[in-house]
Amino acid sequence: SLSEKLNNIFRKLKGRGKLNEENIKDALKEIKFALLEADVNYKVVKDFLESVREKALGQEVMRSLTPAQQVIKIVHEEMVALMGGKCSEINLKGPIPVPIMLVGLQGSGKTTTCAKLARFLKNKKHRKPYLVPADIYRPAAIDQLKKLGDQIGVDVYLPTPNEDPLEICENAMKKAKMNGYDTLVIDTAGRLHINEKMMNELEIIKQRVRPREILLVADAMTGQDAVNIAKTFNEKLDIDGVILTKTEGDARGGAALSIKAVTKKPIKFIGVGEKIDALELFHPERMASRILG
Amino acid sequence: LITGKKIDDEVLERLEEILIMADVGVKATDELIRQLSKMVGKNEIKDSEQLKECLKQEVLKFLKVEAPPFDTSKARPFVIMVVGVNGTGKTTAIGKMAKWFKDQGKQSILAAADTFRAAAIEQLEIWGKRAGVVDVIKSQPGADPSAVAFDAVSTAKARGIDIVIIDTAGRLHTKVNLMEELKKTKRVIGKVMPGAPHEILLVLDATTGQNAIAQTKMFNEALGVTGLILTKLDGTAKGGIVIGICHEFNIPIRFLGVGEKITDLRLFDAEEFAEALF
Ligand SMILES: Nc1nc2c(ncn2[C@@H]2O[C@H](COP(=O)(O)OP(=O)(O)OP(=O)(O)O)[C@@H](O)[C@H]2O)c(=O)[nH]1
Ligand SMILES: Nc1nc2c(ncn2[C@@H]2O[C@H](COP(=O)(O)OP(=O)(O)OP(=O)(O)O)[C@@H](O)[C@H]2O)c(=O)[nH]1
Ligand SMILES: [Mg+2]
Ligand SMILES: [Mg+2]
Repeated sequence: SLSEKLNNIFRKLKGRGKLNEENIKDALKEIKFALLEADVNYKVVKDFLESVREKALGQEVMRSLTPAQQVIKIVHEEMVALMGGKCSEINLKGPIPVPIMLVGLQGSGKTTTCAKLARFLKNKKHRKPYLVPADIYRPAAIDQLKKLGDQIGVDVYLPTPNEDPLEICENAMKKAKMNGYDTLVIDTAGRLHINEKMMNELEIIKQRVRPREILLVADAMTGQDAVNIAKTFNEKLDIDGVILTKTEGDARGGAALSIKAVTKKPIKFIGVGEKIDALELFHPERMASRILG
Repeated sequence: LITGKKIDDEVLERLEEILIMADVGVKATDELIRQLSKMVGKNEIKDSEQLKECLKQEVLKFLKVEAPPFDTSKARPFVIMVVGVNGTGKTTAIGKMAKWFKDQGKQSILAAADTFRAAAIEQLEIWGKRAGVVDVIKSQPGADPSAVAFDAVSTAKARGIDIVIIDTAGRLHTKVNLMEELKKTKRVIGKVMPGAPHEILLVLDATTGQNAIAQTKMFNEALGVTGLILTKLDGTAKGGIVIGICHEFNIPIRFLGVGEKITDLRLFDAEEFAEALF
């Protein structure tokens, strides 16, 4: 583990005294490997190590800690600070129906998360959500959202065969107003951040529907590419937050740090399973400990 | 990024960055850089052009796997089981493969053995139609996946169908009961037809990081994976994780997924893949 490796490095430190350039250098190397193995982006690791080095240099090793513990404490604190110190709430302010739109790469978990979010809004926030299946491309995508909606007793807008994604959103909005739904949860098709036509589709929906929240749904096991994905979605849509899925596996989840570092937007929820109740609020300290291994 | 420079620590560090950012991973990158440093030390590499070529050759060594070729005429029906974690592209890959075989004049039956996820059966049926398969064998949502696999292989045997492809539910490799379910499906298939499944393909998403190693390890230990499919290479991810994986587990890459259309399936070409890394 990282703490064992750091303990070995600092075992050679004679007595106590200050953390200096020399003893920090090896520690930073170990931290670098730990973060890269956890899938934190290479460039994000470089920046992160620099901020740790600055914090650690010249610090008096506290009486109660070994130098290794001191460094781990700094690393952990820096990471928690980076991940967004406190829990970020979902924004439901403004005139109803409040639209929430989920976006992201293919297979990241958007459709399932839409249903999980609708269930959360219904049971925990006592809202009346309306699910909107705006994915007309993937085979049986609308069917998938409809079946999930049925499982949790949340109504799902049913598109007609010729509606395009924008029309689906606008018509669902009209229907929601007429029938007193207070929240729209919009499922969009998975798409590549480099597909201009598909990214434009989202920009147009954003302009016309004005979602209160645009949430990027990202897979916790994503590797170095997480920064490219997050950066592009954020630049095109100015996302409001992130939902990290499939976190209950053994992926270290370094993508969380990369995404946060490059977008500065909060991770709001995590998916913790395939079942429709498997959605939790994001806790920065837990994620930080996991990434550090 | 590194052309025109003489080989020094800075160049090797640049190389490390390229490999790590391609998801090659710390361990495999370390091994590759060590090999190259040795060659530089012995003066076998004079400039960065040579360095690039040597790196490509080292990567190719990692990617080349001694494995039997993918030959669906070895048995009839030739049974393929497709597995992997959630959302990697299994169902889509099955549609693409069925079309691939159809174009070769082979008839396929698909087994909708993902009886868990909402509309998984409907999704496979649409792909089956698009690929022109003979039939999609299915049951009810919530039914025993092994029963569906059993029916599909029995049907294929009875009707002299060339190929059976079995779609399974996505599952995290850490979920013991779900991995046991897969083992049971494999056993049941073997009961209907000894020697089957003839191919167990693990589908990996090219955007996945180091967790792909753990995925491969666990699926391999549970089932014996005979081939990999690497999907979503049409994005910006390089899929470098397969370099370490092929090297460590000796499992060949059978196909690449390069898009969402039924024709977006390619046979794996190691040279092309190594070139595209830089
Ligand atoms: N283990 C686990 N699986 C999840 C989680 N969230 C979603 N999934 C699974 O991931 C797979 C993909 O989920 P979808 O909801 O279809 O993903 P999507 O982003 O809508 O996919 P596209 O629409 O094709 O882009 C399914 O098998 C889901 O059950 C999670 O938190 N944990
Ligand atoms: N861009 C791109 N998308 C792909 C590729 N292969 C599959 N997809 C997309 O990835 C998403 C998930 O594909 P599925 O076939 O449902 O994945 P799966 O592994 O069967 O998912 P589960 O059964 O839920 O575990 C869909 O939106 C597919 O269109 C590929 O090679 N490139
Ligand atoms: Mg979807
Ligand atoms: Mg599937």
